[in-house]
Amino acid sequence: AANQSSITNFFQRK
Amino acid sequence: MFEAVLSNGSTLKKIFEGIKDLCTDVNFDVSSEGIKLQAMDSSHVSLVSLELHTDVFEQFRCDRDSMTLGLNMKSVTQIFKICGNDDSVTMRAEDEGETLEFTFEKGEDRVSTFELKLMDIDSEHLGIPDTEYQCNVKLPCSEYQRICRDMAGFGDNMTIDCQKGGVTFSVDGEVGKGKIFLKHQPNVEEKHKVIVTVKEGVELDFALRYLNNFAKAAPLSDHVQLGLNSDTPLSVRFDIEDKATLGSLKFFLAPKIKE
Repeated sequence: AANQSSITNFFQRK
Repeated sequence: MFEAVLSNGSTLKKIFEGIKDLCTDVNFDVSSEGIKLQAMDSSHVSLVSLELHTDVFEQFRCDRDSMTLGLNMKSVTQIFKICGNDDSVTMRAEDEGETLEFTFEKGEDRVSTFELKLMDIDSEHLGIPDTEYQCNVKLPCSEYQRICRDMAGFGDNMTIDCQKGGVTFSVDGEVGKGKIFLKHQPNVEEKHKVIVTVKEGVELDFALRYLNNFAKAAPLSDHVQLGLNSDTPLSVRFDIEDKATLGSLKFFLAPKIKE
């Protein structure tokens, strides 16, 4: 099984 | 005042078609350097990043340091139905205006104008780092589109395994598993070229629903470029008319994390 990660985990909020 | 003329209106039409199913509302950030757009899908799994440099326009004027034009994607794609494939497009907005005016022209014979009401959109900006990818794959857009479409029939996720010599796309679903291998093919005619550049092999899983959504931007260019790094988002890049100098439409997709 695999979980979907969020893009905000990788790119910092400005 | 902001005013931009694009002789090839279908380019904008293709851009909007490429992002309309991912984002409902987007901000056009206009400056003297051109137009930028950044938006996440509603689930915050993927990110769209558009850059249109002034070189893509025949005329470009932005009197202010920056202007933010909030657009509803459904309305914009509706408006672009007016735009014929050979039409030029002029976009115009006053400094404090509440509308963005689109004019579609084919010669002087037929001129259509539509004023779109602008929206106030709260949007978060994410900092996208300049990334050097361990693996880069350049493949024909038609091939990318076909692989994503075919694989979606068998499962929800697709594994992209990039190694020296080629790239393997595979799916493991209820009915069975399958894979498609594309060989590094630099010496064939341009439209069939597949370029696989690998510093270190990378294997990652992604949701096909998003990969298929990105494929809607395929009419923008002949080739699409994938960038992969371990445990980081996939980059799917379409250069406008295959020329990076004009700008690009990029999608970033967060990988699936294996348990």
